[in-house]
Amino acid sequence: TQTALRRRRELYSYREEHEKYYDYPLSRHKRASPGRWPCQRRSLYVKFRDLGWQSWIIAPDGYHAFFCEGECSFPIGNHVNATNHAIVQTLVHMYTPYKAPSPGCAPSKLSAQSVLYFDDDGNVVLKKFPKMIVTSCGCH
Amino acid sequence: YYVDNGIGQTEKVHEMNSRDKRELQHEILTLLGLHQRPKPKSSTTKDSAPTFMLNLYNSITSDNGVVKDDGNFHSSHNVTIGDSVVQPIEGTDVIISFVNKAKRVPHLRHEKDRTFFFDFSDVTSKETVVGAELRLYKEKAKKWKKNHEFHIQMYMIKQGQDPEDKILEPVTNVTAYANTEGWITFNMTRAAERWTRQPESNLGLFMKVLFVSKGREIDPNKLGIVSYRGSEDKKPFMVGFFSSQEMVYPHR
Repeated sequence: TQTALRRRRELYSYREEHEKYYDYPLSRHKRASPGRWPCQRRSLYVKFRDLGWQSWIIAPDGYHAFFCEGECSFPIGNHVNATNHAIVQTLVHMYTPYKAPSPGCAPSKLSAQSVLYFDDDGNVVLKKFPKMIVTSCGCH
Repeated sequence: YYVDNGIGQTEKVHEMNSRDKRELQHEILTLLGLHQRPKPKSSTTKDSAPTFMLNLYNSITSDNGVVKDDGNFHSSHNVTIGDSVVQPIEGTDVIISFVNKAKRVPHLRHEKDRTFFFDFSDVTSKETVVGAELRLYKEKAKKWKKNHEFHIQMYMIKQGQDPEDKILEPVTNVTAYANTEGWITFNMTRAAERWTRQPESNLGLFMKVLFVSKGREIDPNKLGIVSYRGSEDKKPFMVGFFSSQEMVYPHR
């Protein structure tokens, strides 16, 4: 009975937690602490001009460093791209939160980035960097 | 730092101090596989090689340099420069355009209109040559009738028995006419493979132009081939297509 009560309480707290950010307005994200919103792709842009690199990087103008951020918690089905393992992991975490961590929010699809730059000799290099751009995020 | 706030706006969230900027520079340079930021003496994108490479870049990438499709360079990603079409070879990870450095090489600088030196010393053994091409611009030659035929022959310069001896080994040739105008492409894959495997064997290239009907050699300038003296956007250059066995990414 004690165990059932504890589980129900935990389940309730997860539902409550979920409802807190389920319809959370995105514009309020910056006021919330990091990780209080569901797993999603965010973006951070580094301008090469700001780094003083315009003399050698020809293209692109900057690095669009998308990243994944947010929580993966019950019910996992509402999160983007949750793997089967993430669902099992959520249940295990729900019952034994201190033994198993909740699933992580991580890139589920990556694409390549090309950079065009001058080397020291004035040769021009076009290099492809695979798996450098986060295309989508998911719970793993 | 600018962060996308999720509702189609970008917000400035952090102004970096100079120390943070230095650290960020180091982080990105490491990701690019560079030890330090390159310091090219000349970095104009109006020259022939940077223009060619920028066209190539624009044809194979969408906005922000993201490679189209599945992340591979494809033969469908054609780039047209003047009247010539370039097809990036499949399996290519790195494309490098090399500028002609014949002026700086003692045994070549007396024949600057006919010689080429492309420095492959920075190409590592981890990179495999998928293809290479030399690109020369030819203007119309008014001295001859338009249908007069010429053979442009490229030779690899090899070391002879004496240190002063140099041997010419034919690599490839192209037939052109007096009225031909535009970029002429020579397949230099064999030469690039050798220079990558044995950098010390790279002694440069030599060009001969043969007037076919007369059976004699002529000055390449008279046929309208643009040399180091020509306009910047028509200067010769070489393009190497490489596949990289191992992209070095430090574990973080």
